[in-house]
Order: sequence, then structure tokens, then C-alpha cells
Amino acid sequence: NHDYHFGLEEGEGVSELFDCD
Amino acid sequence: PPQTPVRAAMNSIQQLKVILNSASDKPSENLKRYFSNCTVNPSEDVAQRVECLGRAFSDRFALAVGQGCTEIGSQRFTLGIRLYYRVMESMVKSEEERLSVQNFSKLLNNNAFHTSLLACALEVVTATYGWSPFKSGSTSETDLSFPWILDVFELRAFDFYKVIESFIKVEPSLKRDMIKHLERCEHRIMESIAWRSDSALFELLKQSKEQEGHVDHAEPPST
Repeated sequence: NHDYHFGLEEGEGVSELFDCD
Repeated sequence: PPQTPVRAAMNSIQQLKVILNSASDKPSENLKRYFSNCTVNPSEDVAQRVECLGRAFSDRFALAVGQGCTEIGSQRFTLGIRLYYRVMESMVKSEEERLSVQNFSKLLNNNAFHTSLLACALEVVTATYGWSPFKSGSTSETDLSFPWILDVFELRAFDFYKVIESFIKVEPSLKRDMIKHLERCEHRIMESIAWRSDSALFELLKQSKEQEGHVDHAEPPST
């Protein structure tokens, strides 16, 4: 019940985001 | 009684305290199990990092609010730690379901991940306490508002950005106002903070281009 836009798609989560650098 | 801005702020603090009073400031048994499933067990590093960042937070809190408020800083850090462990457990559980793996060694040994997650938890605590219905300029509390925590933890804005969405996704206790606040943090990072001249993002972009074989110079930030 909020307007936050969830932008992460399938295959994108913290595991992938912190793996890239 | 009618809902006034002051009452709303007090209610938010009370709700946060109720949720976190029942949480632990140490990793739960479930979280310990995730740690022990790692190729390299991160438990010791996690505990040391928490101690080190706790000192940094308390020192900077006292500097901003006053040396007499050290205890308050320590109490807020403890609330942040409880939220940090609570969200970490939910986040890893959610990743386990999404990826069908049990070994999160890489993620749970990533310093930027932990520092960002703790910073986000503390941003929620600090913003809950710092909300003022009166826009009367800079007060001691508003000095602690975002991006203060990035400076305290020497954290790269785009690393902080990486945890926000997942944090919102797995923490059901966040109220609409807090989600809005975190969304504003996201926008500030995306629109300005990540693009400041000293941002490591330019170096990363350059490296990325070089890896692709196209050596272009990253554009400097506009004024």
C-alpha cells in the first residue's frame, strides 16, 4: 500500500548487485 | 485524539521501538546457520565491523548532537543493529528462495554489502527520530539526515543505493512515510550524489569501458 516503484527484475537482487564490482 | 504531526512522529518512534525491542542485537540462530553454510564463515568479520562502525557512529553522533548525548547515540545504534540483523536474515532468506542456493559466501563476506545494509538500517532509525513537522532550518537532529550516514561510514553512495529496494521489499514494518524517505534517498543518489566529482563511479565506468575495449574518457560531472 505505497507508491514505491520496484525496479529490480528477475535475475537482479543484492547477490548480483554486490557481485559486479 | 486527533492525529497531529507531533503525535504521528511519536507514534512512528513507538512503533519502531516495539518492533525492535523484541529483536536481538546479535545474529539469530537462522542467521548463524547461513553464516556457517558459507565457504568462509563471516561471523567474526561481521562482529568486528559492527564494533568498528559503532564507534564511528557514536563519535560522530556525539560530535553533531553534543558530548552529553553519547548514550542516546549508542541506543540508536543498538536499534540500528537490531534492524540490520533482522533485515539481513530476511534478505538472505529471500535470496535463498529466489536463487535456490544455500551458500552466500560471496555476499556475506562483502564489506560494502554489510556497511550499506547497516547504513540503511541506521538511516531508518535516524529518520524516524529526526522527523520534524517544523521546517525551521538546521537543528542538531536535521544535521544527522541523509547523506550524513554515508560520510560517517565512508560509504559509496551507489553501494548504499544497491540495498534500498531489497530492504524495502523484505521489511514489512516500514511505513509509507519511511518508504517515501528511502525513495527520496534513492533519487538524491541517482540525480546528484553518485555523480559528484570525487565519486568512485567515474573510475568504475572507465574500468568498465576499458574492459569492453573502448577507451573513452568518462564525462566529468556538470556544474
